[in-house]
Amino acid sequence: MFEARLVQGALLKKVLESIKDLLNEATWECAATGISLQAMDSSHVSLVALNLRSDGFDKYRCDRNVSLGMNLTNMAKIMKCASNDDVITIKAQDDADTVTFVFETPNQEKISDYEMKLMNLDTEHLGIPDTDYSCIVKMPSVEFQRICRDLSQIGDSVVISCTKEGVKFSAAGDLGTGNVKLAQNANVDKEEEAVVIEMQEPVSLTFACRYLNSFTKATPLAPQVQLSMSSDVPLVVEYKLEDMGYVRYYLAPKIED
Amino acid sequence: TSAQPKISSYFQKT
Repeated sequence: MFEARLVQGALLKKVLESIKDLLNEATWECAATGISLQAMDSSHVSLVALNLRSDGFDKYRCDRNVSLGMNLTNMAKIMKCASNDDVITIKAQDDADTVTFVFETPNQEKISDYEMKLMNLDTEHLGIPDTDYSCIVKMPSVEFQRICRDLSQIGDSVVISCTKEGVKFSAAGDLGTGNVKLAQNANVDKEEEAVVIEMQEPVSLTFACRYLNSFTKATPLAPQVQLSMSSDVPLVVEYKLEDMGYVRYYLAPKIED
Repeated sequence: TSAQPKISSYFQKT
């Protein structure tokens, strides 16, 4: 028997919104430690990895590991039936071919349940090595979203250049060029407004706007985003979920032909 | 021009 109850059900809605652009289907791996998911987008260019720790749920029971393969478009249809202040419970029997979502209003006066068919997905799991990154940038997630959106008007790619002083995002296209520079700024009133750079050595890497824009669907999940970069290895874009886990996206830099 | 490598070429299957 698997059962996970989240009073803050809106969080689950946001998690789904953050991955459904990239993934049509995925397997939610449920274990005693929590729920995890790892999947590549259909073109195998980017990877999504997320973790929701069991202690972040208000009630969590997982007698044995279960793999819940889901069509995420269908899951999103069901999640749309939950209000933002609903309590959400996910339930599945061992070896079941369906999953049940229960939505309760905070006053318990309305309880809805939706049963969805599960899929048997042939999932490839990739091992992600621990990496010491040359640059780690922490910045407001809304700012990152804004920059990705703005620069994708200029070109298909964004060059992210990071030094100790700051981080620069650049794009070039038929109409001209655009640059956005952010200075390191840890002395702000609110922690979430800080731009903090941990640099071992400077990097300058090129990434596809299309994927960066998809990653920013996770913006509502966290006030800050963390970009980890090294030459010739995939960028990690991480959104930390308070007391719960993370959503991470991996994207390899473009290579000059 | 630049090429977009696949993520699967960076990480090993487990």
